[in-house]
Amino acid sequence: FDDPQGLHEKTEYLLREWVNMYHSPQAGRDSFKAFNAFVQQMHTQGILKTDDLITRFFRLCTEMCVDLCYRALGEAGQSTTMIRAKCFYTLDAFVRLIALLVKHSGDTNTVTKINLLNKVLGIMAGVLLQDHEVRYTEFQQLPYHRIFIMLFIELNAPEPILEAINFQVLTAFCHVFHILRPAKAPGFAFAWLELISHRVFIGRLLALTPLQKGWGFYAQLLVDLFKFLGPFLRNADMTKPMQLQYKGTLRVLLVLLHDFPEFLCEYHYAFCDVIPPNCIQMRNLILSAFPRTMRLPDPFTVNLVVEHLPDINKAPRILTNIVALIQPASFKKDLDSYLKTRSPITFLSELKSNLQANPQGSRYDIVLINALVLYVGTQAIPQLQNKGVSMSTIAPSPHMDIFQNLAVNLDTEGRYLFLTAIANQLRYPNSHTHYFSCALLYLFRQANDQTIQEQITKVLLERLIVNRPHPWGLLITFIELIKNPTFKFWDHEFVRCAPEIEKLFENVARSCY
Amino acid sequence: TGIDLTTLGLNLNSPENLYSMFQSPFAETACRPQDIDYHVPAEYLTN
Amino acid sequence: PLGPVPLAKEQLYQVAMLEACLQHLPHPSDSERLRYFLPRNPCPTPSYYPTASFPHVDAVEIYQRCGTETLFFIFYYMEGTKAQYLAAKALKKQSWRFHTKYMMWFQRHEEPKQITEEFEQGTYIYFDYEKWGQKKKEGFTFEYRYLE
Repeated sequence: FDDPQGLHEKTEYLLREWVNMYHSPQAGRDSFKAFNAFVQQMHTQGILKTDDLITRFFRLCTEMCVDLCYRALGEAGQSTTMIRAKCFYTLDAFVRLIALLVKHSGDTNTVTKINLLNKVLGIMAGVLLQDHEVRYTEFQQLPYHRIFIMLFIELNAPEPILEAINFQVLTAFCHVFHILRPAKAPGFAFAWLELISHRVFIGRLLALTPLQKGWGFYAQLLVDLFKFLGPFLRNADMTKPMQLQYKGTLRVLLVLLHDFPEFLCEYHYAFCDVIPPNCIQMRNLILSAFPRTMRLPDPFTVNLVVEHLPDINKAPRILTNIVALIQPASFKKDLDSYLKTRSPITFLSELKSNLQANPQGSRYDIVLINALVLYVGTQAIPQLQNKGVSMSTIAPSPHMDIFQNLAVNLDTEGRYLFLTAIANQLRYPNSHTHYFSCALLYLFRQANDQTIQEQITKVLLERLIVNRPHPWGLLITFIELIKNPTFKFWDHEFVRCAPEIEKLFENVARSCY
Repeated sequence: TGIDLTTLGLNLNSPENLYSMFQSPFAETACRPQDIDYHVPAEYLTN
Repeated sequence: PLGPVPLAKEQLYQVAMLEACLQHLPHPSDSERLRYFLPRNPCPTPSYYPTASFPHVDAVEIYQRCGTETLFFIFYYMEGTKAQYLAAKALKKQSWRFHTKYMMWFQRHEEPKQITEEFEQGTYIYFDYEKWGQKKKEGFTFEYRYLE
């Protein structure tokens, strides 16, 4: 509904008052003196009377700040430094007001504080999305970026009041950043990536918040980013802005790989689910992560016996609930039944069509294929504990029946997605890496069709020829494939299908042993 | 073959964590020490 | 073997928006507090200038080896940074004390003539920011409400 008569003028007056008070030397430490005086003015002006008025006040203030920025940005001949100084003069003051209101509202009642913060962030998001829609390519991210980051920094200052509500503050910001994810506000995508990769943001969510309670939030934001990039990476037609965004994403992932490898380890499955299958290097980067406590044996060690590695029987943590991803329930029921009793016998013949029930563009349900592969593998591993996982123990079994069926019956595209799902499990030494490495090599050896062997080789090779890093499990699998005579790798025609391919194999082989 | 990730301006061999000096996903270099806000007593902020 | 997937209308819209905002990329300084005296755009310096920060830049020992003026220079021009904080620590180690009321630094030069709970009177040295040097003052009253 329309704002009450006079509220706009009143708000404008108050905002100007506050900006002046904020910048005056008498503002006091953290502007507290100014704040006390200003709250009185808000009272006398009746702004704090109802929740609705407070909401309107913040929305109007936000809009006024934004308009001021658009005017400044529109001024010709101004240096960007001057423009920013002019914008930040008001924006920073407004942020300080919000921070002080959040800190001091409701006295010791943290719920009041967080409710106010959520309200304000919600208003910001609303104003931004409307502006984004209305102005279209004229949209400017500067005011919003500045408000969000300065408010985040203000509310994460090391103060007792703030420490008490820090996790809720982080939750509120992650929530609003999810709402403003690049797919929803592409005009804000660069600022968004700046926000979620700011050192204070990463520090709070991934390092300082106890019990890794912030990890799930951060993973969600990365999934948002990958989903946005997905369609563009999928076609590898990178326009300049997309290249910039992609490179920025690689930088952030490199920071995560270096500082929080366990985070990438635990959420790799969810990330691979939304990273396009042909986005090799970025996915390699994630799959290369390994726990910092782990010492990785050199994959090129001669006579490396993987089965004897201490970690090889430990299951990695996978935080995604893959069972929930296996739909429909009837399919899951049949799958479990087949794994247990190899019935219904129609299961295998219907498998392919079950995997194609995806209406979203691609003919295969990639999420289902990924979930199926990992689920079957994780069902198989416990049953092999006594005998130990190896090429000779993983079959015969209903699990490998399923894998062999997929290798034989899927078409090239489907088989590529299936083999990709397996290769995504070739990571650091753990029971999944070991099982799927054996499974892949078993499929290669058992294949009576060279097309399958060639495609297995391609899936591995495409991951090896890109720049580093390369996952440990990928390296040991490929080394085993080309070294172990039982695979007769070098006898295959496709190794010599073209001089440059032959040369490529020889180069890779030479680097392997 | 993708990008040589060692050319993205991050010191991947650093024994320190990278995120505390991370400047921007679009910047080629890390933050300089003086770029980073540090919480000092308010009295110090005399400018 | 997957083949390209044609971009949907939504993605074409996203590309258009992304193209537009390429014209006003965020600047790293947008994510930091404003400091008028510290330009964020590194000014070009001769190639032989050291660019990487030297080791132990975060240790107060480095600052303790700096001269007094240098420490005050860092304190005055690099406010809000770790360098300022460490310079202040080094100054305190040289028995300088920061007095909030006068926004100045004092160094007691000799035993005070008069000591009470509230203040002490004696000869002090204070740092004159205008002349970038130290000044001695007789009979100066030093109030205890200083920032330790």
